[in-house]
Amino acid sequence: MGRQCGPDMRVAEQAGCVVRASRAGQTEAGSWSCSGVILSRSPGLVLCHGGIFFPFMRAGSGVLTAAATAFLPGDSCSDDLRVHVQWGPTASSPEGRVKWGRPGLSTPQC
Amino acid sequence: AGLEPVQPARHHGRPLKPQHPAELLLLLSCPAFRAHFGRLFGREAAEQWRFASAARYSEVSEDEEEEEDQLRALSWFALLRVQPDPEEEEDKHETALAVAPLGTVPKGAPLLACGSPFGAFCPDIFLNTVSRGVLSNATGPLLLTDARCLPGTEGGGVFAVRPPGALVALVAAPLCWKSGEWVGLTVLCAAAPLLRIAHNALGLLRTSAASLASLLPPEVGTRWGLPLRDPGPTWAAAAVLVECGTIWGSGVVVAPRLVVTCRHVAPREASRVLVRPTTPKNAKIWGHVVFATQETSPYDISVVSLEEDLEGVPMPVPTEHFHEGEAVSVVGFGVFGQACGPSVTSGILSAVVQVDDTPVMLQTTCAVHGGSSGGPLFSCSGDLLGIVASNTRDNNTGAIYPHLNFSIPITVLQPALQQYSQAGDLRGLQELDHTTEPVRVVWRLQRPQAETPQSKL
Repeated sequence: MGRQCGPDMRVAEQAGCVVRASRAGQTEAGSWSCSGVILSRSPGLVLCHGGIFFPFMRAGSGVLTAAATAFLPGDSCSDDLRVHVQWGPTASSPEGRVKWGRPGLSTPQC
Repeated sequence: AGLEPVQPARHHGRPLKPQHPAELLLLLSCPAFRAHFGRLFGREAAEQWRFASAARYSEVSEDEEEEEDQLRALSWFALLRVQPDPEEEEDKHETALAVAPLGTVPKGAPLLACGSPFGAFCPDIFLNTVSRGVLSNATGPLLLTDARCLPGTEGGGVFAVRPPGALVALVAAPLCWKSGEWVGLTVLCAAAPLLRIAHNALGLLRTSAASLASLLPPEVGTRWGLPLRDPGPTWAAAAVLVECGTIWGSGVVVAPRLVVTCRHVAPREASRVLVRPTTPKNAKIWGHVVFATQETSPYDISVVSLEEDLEGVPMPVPTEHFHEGEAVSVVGFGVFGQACGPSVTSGILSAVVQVDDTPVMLQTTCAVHGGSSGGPLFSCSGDLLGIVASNTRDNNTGAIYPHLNFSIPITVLQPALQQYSQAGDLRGLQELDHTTEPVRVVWRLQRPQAETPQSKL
């Protein structure tokens, strides 16, 4: 079965990732996770949903509702926050390289 | 629950990258998004709306306080710095990410959502699952799409097809219910304002973070030389809001002074009706009902004659043919009514029900909500296919199915509308009150009676 890959699909898959927030020493079962967008790879910058960080807020979630608040620094969350990001194979890694536009065909590297 | 990957994680059959540690730089939120969210979903409407969120792994919270927290959190996003991986090669094939400036993607434009249902719960299966839809509505930086998104996709990117791959928004609330009805729309926060806030905020943080501001993706258009404002499908402007007393619904302009809507929106002949076109903004024109079918007619139709021309509204071209499976769109004021302009939802023409080889009912997979009745059903080229009459309710459970809905084919109405529009002759419209029994049976969603066997005597 071929893959329909327009440029939007390629960019989307390349930029997509999952983000996991947990407490130091906690197992995966106790973590929160969501999706994200890789804005830059090196250095790595990711934009994701903020909801997974609220259980870690030092001052509780009440600070969120102040109408004009547009941002809070990262240290608004407690020190035991651990964040991990995971993404799929990138186009450059052999596993990730699939020739777009000619599904079903590949060009093995010589 | 309970799935445990026992082999190295694989993504669609290819190994995932290992998890990279990251640092939380910023929590950010767009005040304008929150204001629009409060206006659309807050105050007196609040008790009607429910939003799904990515709960912790397997726990589902029920208590109200956490639900309030969830609502607060819904409009917040996070900027992370990912620690470099010395083994990661520089990716020469990567396409530079660009961001669509706010307002450049028009309603009805195709969108691609990319997220991971259930977050990191099962990434080898669900990482970067894509879903297609259209931009259904927009009010400031708060956008809605009918692309299906599931819990865990919060924060996932939503990309434009034109310009290809431009980041338009991030998922804020994947699923929402209104009064127990699944709405089938996903709430998005536009990316451009969020990244501007991130850019400004980074400048205020520690110097080591400030330099990251230059890495944020640029807004497309200036550099790519593309037109910044794509007007989008002109035909959508033929949809109008119709108010008759306390009842409101949708309608479609079929002639400069003629609007068609549903009888249950404007039920009584001669009653006054207020019509609000989409453009110009805040315009409103009075009219009155010149014809409404009887309650007994299966065709739930009302025709309104306006007191003045509707300037600048494109007249839709009525189709003469229907093609099951073709891409279609519904434009209507369902869900939000006057709170924001009409919503566009997309789908396909799933069935054309015929009696004696004549189409008498159309079904689509578009999301149709209360308030969309009377609105237009368009083909992808903008031809008018029909008038939306209803979605589906399961009378046993009371559940509503927005994606199974019924429209009256325009071919049923067109000759009569023309007769009235050109000569003021209502006789064609009055024929709608005298349909055959098989047509009634179809619209009562009954099974057609089997042929009564003729007596051989």
